Amino acid sequence: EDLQQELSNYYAMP
Amino acid sequence: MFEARLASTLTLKRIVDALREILNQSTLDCSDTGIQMQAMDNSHVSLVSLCLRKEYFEKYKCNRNISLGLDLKSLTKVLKCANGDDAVTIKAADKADKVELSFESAGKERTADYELRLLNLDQEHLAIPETEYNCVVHMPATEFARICRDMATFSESVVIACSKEGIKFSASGEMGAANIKLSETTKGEVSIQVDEPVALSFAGRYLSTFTRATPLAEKVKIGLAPDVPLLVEYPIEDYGYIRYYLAPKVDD
Repeated sequence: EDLQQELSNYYAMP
Repeated sequence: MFEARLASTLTLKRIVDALREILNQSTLDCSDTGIQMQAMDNSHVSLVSLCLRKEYFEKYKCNRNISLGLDLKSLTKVLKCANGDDAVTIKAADKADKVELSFESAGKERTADYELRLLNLDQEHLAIPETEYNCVVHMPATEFARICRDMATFSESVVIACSKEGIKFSASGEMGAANIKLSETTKGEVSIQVDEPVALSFAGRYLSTFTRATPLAEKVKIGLAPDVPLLVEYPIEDYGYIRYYLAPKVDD
């Protein structure tokens, strides 16, 4: 997707 | 039993408008403190988070936590049946499979009730930590919407660079390039707090989608930090907010 990072790479549940 | 009444349907229409471009369906989590919702778009690069504290409502009752899975297209259709100045009451029984929306005209001479079937949705929740943003900018929401619209003319990619001198939005494409810079104003329409300068690249079409929330708030807050998703926050009076998060583009 548009060379976008996915949010889960930042905010994944611990 | 859950029951919440708003004096004006217009704000509910505006909230749903701010969500429905990103989400088709979502779950409202209702508790005795208010309503929360968090959901990602299908591509998992942006997230919208809604908070409405119970004080926002004219009347609010929630004896037991309840999750209402809603189809936002259907909800929009129901809201179209109401006038903006109608009062709206949202009701759901415990373990209900439907939610009831009742609209009452300003003069109370007309009432209309609608039922919406609830959905059982699997929601993927993310843990968003309290983030210290290196740059925090407040600006008129209409100005942000205008900038996003103007950037979209030039490129799909928008660079947001913030320093003590101001916040700069840049886009360049086949047609040419656009640069818009805002400096802090003495009257306070634009305020810029910077600990460290930050420059990140984002997909413009998501930014434009976020500006669907413009009618909800006079000002928008933008938070930037290196390697962290962008925060775009629209306050809902003093009682809540819609926050959008957008992952930055990958450096290629």
